[in-house]
Amino acid sequence: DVKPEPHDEL
Amino acid sequence: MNIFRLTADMTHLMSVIVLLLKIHTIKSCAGISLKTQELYAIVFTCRYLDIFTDFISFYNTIMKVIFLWTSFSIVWYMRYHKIVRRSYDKDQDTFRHVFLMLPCLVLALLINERFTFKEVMWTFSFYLEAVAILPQLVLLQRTRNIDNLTGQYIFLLGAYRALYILNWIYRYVTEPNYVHWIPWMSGLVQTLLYGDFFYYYFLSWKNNVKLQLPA
Repeated sequence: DVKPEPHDEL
Repeated sequence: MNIFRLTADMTHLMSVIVLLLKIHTIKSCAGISLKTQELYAIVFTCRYLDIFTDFISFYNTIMKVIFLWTSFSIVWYMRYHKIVRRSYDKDQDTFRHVFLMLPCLVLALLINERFTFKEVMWTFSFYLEAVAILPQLVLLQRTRNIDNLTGQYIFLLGAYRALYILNWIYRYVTEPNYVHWIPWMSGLVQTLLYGDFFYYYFLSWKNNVKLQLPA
């Protein structure tokens, strides 16, 4: 399964 | 990264610096709600669980460390520093913040983007941050004299989220299928909660009078 993209905001 | 988000993060950083300056230089936390500070420490802890697993950029990691370190330092100062703690008004700062945390946790378990521990904690941190300012606003209503640093701190803390909304609009417009309803709705509620504070803060600035919230 594709790894969801991490949250890039603080 | 866009100018709205960078300005927002710098505004957020400024709010923390203003508060730390107040506490560290005049050794006073008068008018500051420990409950709100504790909620913010929880918000950052739950939101930055990925600090060691997902490297986004140096900026992202450094800012996470700064927010975690400063939020826990402020709580430590207000709880344990022998001089600062004397100016903490615990009789007025009585908001039961556990009543804020439980509904946010339940909501995060029900409404989230992915049902994983880190994602639910991340979602919980957004719902909690939206209401974290409430104990501070209640304390402001009760304490009549709001000193300038406290007023500036709250103004900056509210302004950072308003700037994030501009960032989210900008990203929605410029990035294909960038949609994150959870931060958007939480951020909107958070900013609206500052509404009347912004109004009275603007009046005090325009009329050049001391900031007073109506009882």
